[in-house]
This record gives sequence, structure tokens and C-alpha cells, in this order.
Amino acid sequence: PATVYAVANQKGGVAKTTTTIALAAAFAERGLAVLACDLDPQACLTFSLGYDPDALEPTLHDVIAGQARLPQTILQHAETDLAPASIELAGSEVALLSRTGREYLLRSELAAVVDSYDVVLLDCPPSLGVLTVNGLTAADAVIVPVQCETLSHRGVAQLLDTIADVRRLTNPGLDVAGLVATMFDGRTRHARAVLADVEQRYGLDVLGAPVRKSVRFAEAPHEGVSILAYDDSVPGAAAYRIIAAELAGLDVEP
Amino acid sequence: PATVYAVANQKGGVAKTTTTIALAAAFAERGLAVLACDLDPQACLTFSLGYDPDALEPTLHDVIAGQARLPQTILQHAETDLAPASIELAGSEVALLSRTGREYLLRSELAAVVDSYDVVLLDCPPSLGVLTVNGLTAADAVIVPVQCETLSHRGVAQLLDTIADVRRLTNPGLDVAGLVATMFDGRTRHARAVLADVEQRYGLDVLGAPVRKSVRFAEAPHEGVSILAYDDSVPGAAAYRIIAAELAGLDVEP
Ligand SMILES: Nc1ncnc2c1ncn2[C@@H]1O[C@H](COP(=O)(O)OP(=O)(O)OP(=O)(O)O)[C@@H](O)[C@H]1O
Ligand SMILES: Nc1ncnc2c1ncn2[C@@H]1O[C@H](COP(=O)(O)OP(=O)(O)OP(=O)(O)O)[C@@H](O)[C@H]1O
Ligand SMILES: [Mg+2]
Ligand SMILES: [Mg+2]
Repeated sequence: PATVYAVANQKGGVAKTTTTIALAAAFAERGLAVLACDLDPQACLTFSLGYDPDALEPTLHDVIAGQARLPQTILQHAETDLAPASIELAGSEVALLSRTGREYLLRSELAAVVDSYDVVLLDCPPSLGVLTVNGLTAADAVIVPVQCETLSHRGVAQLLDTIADVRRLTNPGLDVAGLVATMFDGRTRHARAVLADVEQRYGLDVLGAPVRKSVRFAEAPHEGVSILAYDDSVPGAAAYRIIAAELAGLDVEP
Repeated sequence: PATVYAVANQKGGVAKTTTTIALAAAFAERGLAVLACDLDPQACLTFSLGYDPDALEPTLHDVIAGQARLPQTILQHAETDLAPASIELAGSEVALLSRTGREYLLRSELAAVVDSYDVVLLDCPPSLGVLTVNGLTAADAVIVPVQCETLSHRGVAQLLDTIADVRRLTNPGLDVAGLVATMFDGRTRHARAVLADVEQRYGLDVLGAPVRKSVRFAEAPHEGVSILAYDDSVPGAAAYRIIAAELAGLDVEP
């Protein structure tokens, strides 16, 4: 069955969605069958792959409402399969809170598809609420995108606490795959200092190589494609390929 | 009484907190009495001003729980008064959902302090949930930080929908003060194109001047001070002063 990765960090704007798309595309390039799941009511993953979330049906919202099953929502993007989100997911979050076994909903829905894929990536929203907990409960491992700035490492501590709770209560097998150093500004000492601090403080590895900043990343969603399809000459594209290869246990192609 | 501004944008990492701190400091420099309120369970505003949110008591969480009043939480930072948050606020968010009149809690708590200040700034979390709705219901006007990248304008549409709902249902007097163009990368056409697109599409003004990117913004939280105190030679510091002057109806000092 597929390896399921939750891409999580409750801090906003640290490139969770960008990382999900880039890794999905990188895995797919290596011939793996990939599903990316959008767990964010803001549906940025869905939008960034060229879809209008408000025009899609069914989405994860309908699955949570019991009106559809996850396979019915899946779309086939050129670079990855996608289980989309929509703004209605905000309502689902509230509805889920009062349901028994609410943490397991995504895990049980994914059971129907994990044998059809090699990798599943779960793009979590910027919070530690019920949707992220569903992602962590459904995952084999957590990928933590970290933007190397002062406010980053405080968030990592809170996330690791939540992961510890999930391990204890709903998903004993949950691992931390490692950190992805995102939007890395190699020109300043600040980013390197913060990265070294986070690695040492939490004993977590940085996967592959830091992903350098490039405005091309901000442009790619406009075209509905990953950075690999949009401009794979930027150093960050190669970094994501190295990260994917490391996760998949594959050789890094030259 | 004070003018109350909600600093809101549900997209993560667009410099809501940075804008709240910079504007608070800029207003205070002009002799205004300022209160900054942290509405985010991640308590980045609180942390960025040099406090350990986990060590503070009481905080907004205790106010929502009915165990303290807002004035009891207020701390006096060198640059601004602060009503702090803590991670327990995540629990408050859930508890609030089932309470009658939940949208008005912050507004009613602020009533006790609005005559003691000239400006109140409310730093909202990256969501359109009950804490942000409390901020919008308590505010006279909304300041919308916008990071000028592709994913930005989609979020603005959703935010304006929420503002329209709040106007209709809980706060008819709510205005939109305007946009703050944050983390502006003037070297690329992309940022300028996105900014022009957002301005035109929603008919909103950009306040003052765009705030240019500088790594110094990422370093300032480490020192627990605003950019004005940390390094006011960066262009973004002057931009925030111009924005504050415009909001306060004051002349822009040379
Ligand atoms: N390497 C990079 N260089 C430059 N910009 C980047 C890079 N990676 C991501 N970005 C941009 O940074 C912004 C935030 O990225 P993204 O939306 O992926 O973060 P996120 O953590 O998913 O945000 P949220 O918390 O809102 O879900 C986007 O505009 C994105 O295009
Ligand atoms: N003008 C700027 N130049 C460079 N970095 C900036 C600038 N403004 C803010 N930053 C940095 O960008 C990151 C995100 O900013 P900030 O935390 O203020 O955003 P936010 O919208 O409050 O995030 P959240 O959605 O998590 O609440 C921080 O590391 C901050 O220091
Ligand atoms: Mg995202
Ligand atoms: Mg913030």
C-alpha cells in the first residue's frame, strides 16, 4: 500500500502547499502513482493545480458529510491525482468536532485508495485543529516544511507536541520523516542559523537540500502546475527532486 | 474612544503580525496610546514582543473562559500595550462555538478599554473562524495585509465575503481601511502585477506605500521589538510609518 505523508506546520505561509505539489510531481516523475489530498478549507492546493474549488463537486466536504466517498472526488491532474477541497470544508471542521472517532475519518476514507497509489501526500491547513489531526492520524510519517526565520522554531515545538499526542492517542505508528527547509535565503546568516538551531534543538534531519527562494514558485500556481513543470531550472526544483528521492529511497538522478 | 482596527487575512504568513507590531509602534511614536490584541492561539504577536506565551497568566483564553477581564491581561511593552494570547486559545475557540452571541465577546470586553486608548489593533489568526469573526465584529475598520503573489487575491475575495457577512449580521459599521502591500519584492514584475490586479478587482486602496522585503523583519522578533526599534533604516520601516500616518489622519513626517 501507499506510504502516506502528512505535510504539516501550523505556522502560516511556510510552503506546505508548495512542498506538497513539488513532491507529488517529483514522485510522479520517478514513475510512482501519487495522490495529493487538500485538507485546507482555503483549498490552495486545489487552486494551485488549476481548479476552481468553488466549482468542484464532490469534494472532501461532501465525504465528511457522508454524501460521497473519497474515490468519487479524485481528479486527474497532469502531474498528480488530486482529492480536492473547497471553502465548505470550514463547515465540515465544525461539524466534525462533535462526532465520535472524528480523528479517524480521513484514515478510514483513505483505506479505499491506499492500494492504488505508491505515495499519498496530505496538505494540512495552518492550524492544529481537527483537519490537521485527521491528517496526522492517517499518516505513516510527517514532513515538516520550515521557513527558516525566527518565528519558525516555536511552531515546531507545538507541532511535535501534537504529534506526540497523536502517537499516544490515535496513531502509534506515526513517524517524523524530517524537515524541509523552505524559501531558503542562502545569502543571509539568519536562515542558516535558524535552520541549525531547529535541527539541533529537536534532533530532526533536514531532508535532501534546502529549497532556495525564487519568485518562480509564486508564479507557478498561476499556471496550475508544479515548479518542475513551470521552471525546473531554479535550484529549488532540484532540491525537491532530491527530497523526493530520499523519501522514496531512490537514487538521486544526476 | 479608540479606533479599533482588525488586521485580517486568512492566508497564512502574509505579515499580519508584523504589520500589527509595526503599526502599533508607529502610532505610539506619534504620541498615540496604543493597545495590540493577540487573537491567534499561536500567539506570534505575544512571542514577537518578547514574551513567553506559555508563561503568561491571565491571557485572552482566561477572558473567554470568564475567569478574567481583558484589562487584567494587559502588559506594557516599551512600544505598545499588549493583550496577549496563549496556545490555550485553541481550546477557547472550540468552547466559543456553542455560546450564544459568541461573535460579540471581544467587542464587549474591549468596551472597558476603548476610552483608555487612541488606537486598538487586533491581530487575527490565519482562518475565518470564530476568533477572526470576533475581531471583525469588534472593529471599526479592517486592515488587509496582502503578500503580492498569485495565491493572494483569491484569499481577498473570501475575506471580503466574510466582511460582508459581518456587516450584515453583527457589525453594520465595519469599514475596510485598505490593503497593506507586504513583503513587496519590487525587483519583479510579478508583485506589481498582482498588486495592481487586487486593487482593481476589489476597488481597494493600498495604504501608504508597499512594504519592501528585508531580512531584518525576520530578525526583529528575536529581539522582541518592532522593525522601527530594530532597524529603522530599512525602507519597510518608513512605509509602515506612512501607513500609520495615513490611517491616523496625520501628516507624514519627512
Ligand atoms: N521556494 C520558494 N520561493 C519563493 N516563494 C515561495 C517558495 N515556496 C513557496 N513560495 C510562495 O510562498 C507563499 C506561501 O507558500 P504556500 O502557500 O505553499 O505556504 P503554506 O504553508 O501552504 O501556506 P498556508 O499556511 O496558508 O497553507 C506562496 O505564495 C508560494 O508561492
Ligand atoms: N517586509 C518583510 N520582509 C521580510 N520578511 C518579512 C516581512 N514582513 C514579515 N516578514 C516575515 O515573514 C514571516 C511571516 O510574517 P507574519 O508572521 O507577520 O505573518 P502572519 O500573516 O501574521 O502569519 P500567520 O498567518 O501565521 O499569522 C515572518 O517570519 C516575518 O518576520
Ligand atoms: Mg497551504
Ligand atoms: Mg500572525
